[in-house]
Amino acid sequence: SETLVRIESMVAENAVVIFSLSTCSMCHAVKRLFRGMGVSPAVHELDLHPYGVDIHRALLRFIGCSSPASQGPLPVVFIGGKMVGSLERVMASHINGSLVPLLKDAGAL
Amino acid sequence: SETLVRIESMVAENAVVIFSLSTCSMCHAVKRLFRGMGVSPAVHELDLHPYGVDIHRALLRFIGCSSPASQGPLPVVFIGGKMVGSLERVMASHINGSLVPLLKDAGAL
Ligand SMILES: N[C@@H](CCC(=O)N[C@@H](CS)C(=O)NCC(=O)O)C(=O)O
Ligand SMILES: N[C@@H](CCC(=O)N[C@@H](CS)C(=O)NCC(=O)O)C(=O)O
Ligand code: FES
Repeated sequence: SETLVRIESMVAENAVVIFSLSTCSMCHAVKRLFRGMGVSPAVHELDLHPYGVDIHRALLRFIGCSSPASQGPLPVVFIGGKMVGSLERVMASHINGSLVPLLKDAGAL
Repeated sequence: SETLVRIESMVAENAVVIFSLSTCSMCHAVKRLFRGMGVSPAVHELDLHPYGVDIHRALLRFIGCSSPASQGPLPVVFIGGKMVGSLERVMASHINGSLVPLLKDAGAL
């Protein structure tokens, strides 16, 4: 679909790409995490983006169906074009030491 | 104003009252915290409430002006009719032991 093509090109344009909501504390936390590590992510605030609703719905189909009904898809982090996931998964990989190598391989660090 | 009167009556009708967003992880966490303690809070999901927008704006005026511009007001917790605050403040009082006495005084435990 057109939206999936749009997402594909968005996640290819930067080593780290974050789909976010401008007023969401979890999204704020993941942005702060990356910036604190010296990474400059491309951030797309879906509540402010012209195609935000379509992108949000597409991400919800990709991701949302594998998580509990009460949870949303955001934030979603892509590193080197690959979906790394939620704040929880990013934090877990940061703690177990797999995040830094991933960022280096993608040229973000 | 009419909205403030509405909020006043809403926070009076239960020992613990939470203003929340149904899709917000921080709101989900504060609800889970109270339910895990055996408390039954009255939860008002402002994104689903007929007067949600007005209530949200009123809370933002009350609270939002005292916090950084990028932060929103939700979740907001009232215990015994008094504003206890954000998830951060509720967690802090839980950790320092002041939450349980507060809940007991309000008849929530
Ligand atoms: N476990 C996920 C939680 C994701 C979640 O619930 N996201 C919410 C915001 S905090 C969301 O996407 N809300 C928008 C929606 O539900 O459409 C994480 O760690 O990031
Ligand atoms: N420090 C606050 C964060 C509050 C916050 O940023 N809330 C966001 C949702 S996570 C909000 O109210 N968003 C709606 C809005 O900005 O209007 C807490 O611990 O609860
Ligand atoms: S909207 Fe509140 S944590 Fe995401």
